[in-house]
Amino acid sequence: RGGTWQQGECQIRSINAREPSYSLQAEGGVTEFWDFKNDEFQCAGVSIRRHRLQPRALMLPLYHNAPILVYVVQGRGIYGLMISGCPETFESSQQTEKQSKEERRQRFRDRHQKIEEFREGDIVAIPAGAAHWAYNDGDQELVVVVLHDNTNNANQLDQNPRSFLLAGNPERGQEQQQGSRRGQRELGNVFRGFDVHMLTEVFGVDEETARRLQGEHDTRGHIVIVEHGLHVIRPPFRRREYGREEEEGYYGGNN
Amino acid sequence: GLEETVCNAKIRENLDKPSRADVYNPRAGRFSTVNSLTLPILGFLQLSAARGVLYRNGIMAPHWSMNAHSIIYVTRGEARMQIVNHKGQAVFDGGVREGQVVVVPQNFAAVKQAGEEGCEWVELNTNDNAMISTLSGRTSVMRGLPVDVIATAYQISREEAERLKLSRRETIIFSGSGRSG
Repeated sequence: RGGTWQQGECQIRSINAREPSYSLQAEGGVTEFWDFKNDEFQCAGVSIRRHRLQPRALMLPLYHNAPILVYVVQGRGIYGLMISGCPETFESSQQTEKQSKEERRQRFRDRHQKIEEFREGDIVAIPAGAAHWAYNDGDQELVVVVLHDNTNNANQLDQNPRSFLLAGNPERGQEQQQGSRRGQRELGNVFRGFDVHMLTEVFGVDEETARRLQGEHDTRGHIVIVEHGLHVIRPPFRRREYGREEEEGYYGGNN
Repeated sequence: GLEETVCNAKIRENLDKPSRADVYNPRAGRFSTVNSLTLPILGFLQLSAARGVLYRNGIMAPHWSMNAHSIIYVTRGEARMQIVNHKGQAVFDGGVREGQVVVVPQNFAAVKQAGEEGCEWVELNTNDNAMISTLSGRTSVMRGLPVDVIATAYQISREEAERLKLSRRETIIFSGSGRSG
């Protein structure tokens, strides 16, 4: 751990209880930031932010330069952590021979990496550089507080917290809140920095889809509303009723 | 463990043998790595290395390093390379050729496509087990995302999302047409 106290960062004369000093508004919620340049945060080598997601709001995929620890203050939701190379173990079942070609065409079978749920009181640990997303599937606002451990050994960049967005257009959200056009082209997701032709080549898609990846005209920000709710493959969560676990149904074919 | 002392530790490994490749695509090239698992002394040094060879127009998948900076030295040929920071800005977009060095900071997204002559490079990483995460391909982040998340995130149909997710079946070394060069 890179101790900032060794560089004289911890010569603190007073400590204050602090409120967030900056926020980033988006379609489906808001992220509030505590100023990481305050002495206490610099000394501890950390930064703090708070996300508020409305019901049916999706935090778009992103990764950070440092490991993060999330505490769920209120609400519930689901999240996915994508580690490149890990298997896609959540998958739709195989087609049966009885299904017609038409049925097969209509019913797309997806497979993806593991999805987990989180709820009030949970701590979630996410390694540096690991891409993740979150979705509020509850009926109340989802509030999470996030610690970024910027001086952790896993971060070899400087102590500034950095978020690399894989979708969306965060600056647009900020503009809406601040009513300023300054910096309109300064922030974007990582695909924005790649050439459109390069994206068509590496993803094997047309130019229109490649431009969608870049999200240049996306005005929703980094948290978006999923109009009809998010449909993903996930196991049913067991419910407890009066201390008794509901039985899960099992069925299968003969060998 | 006398055999494990620093006095007689193994400190050499040849990365250039094609038969040693960790990733190989007959149409696009190969990629070999050496880390503390294959050369234990690298655990002390906290360093690792990789060797990449791209054939004509071959593409190294867009990716970021999760835990290391990468210092790339081009040993032969040339490639077009793009490096993107956390603001979505291309901090490098240009050609690299034999004898040049490029630093790719941790977490910065990078892609390279070889030119007509192909491209070979060695990359030295500041972690003894450097790990990359790819944006496209069979083992990429995009593959790990549910189709509904992709469709919502990029405002595209489920069919387009499916195509985006599945169209590239290679892992990190892709064949390319050269149109983007």
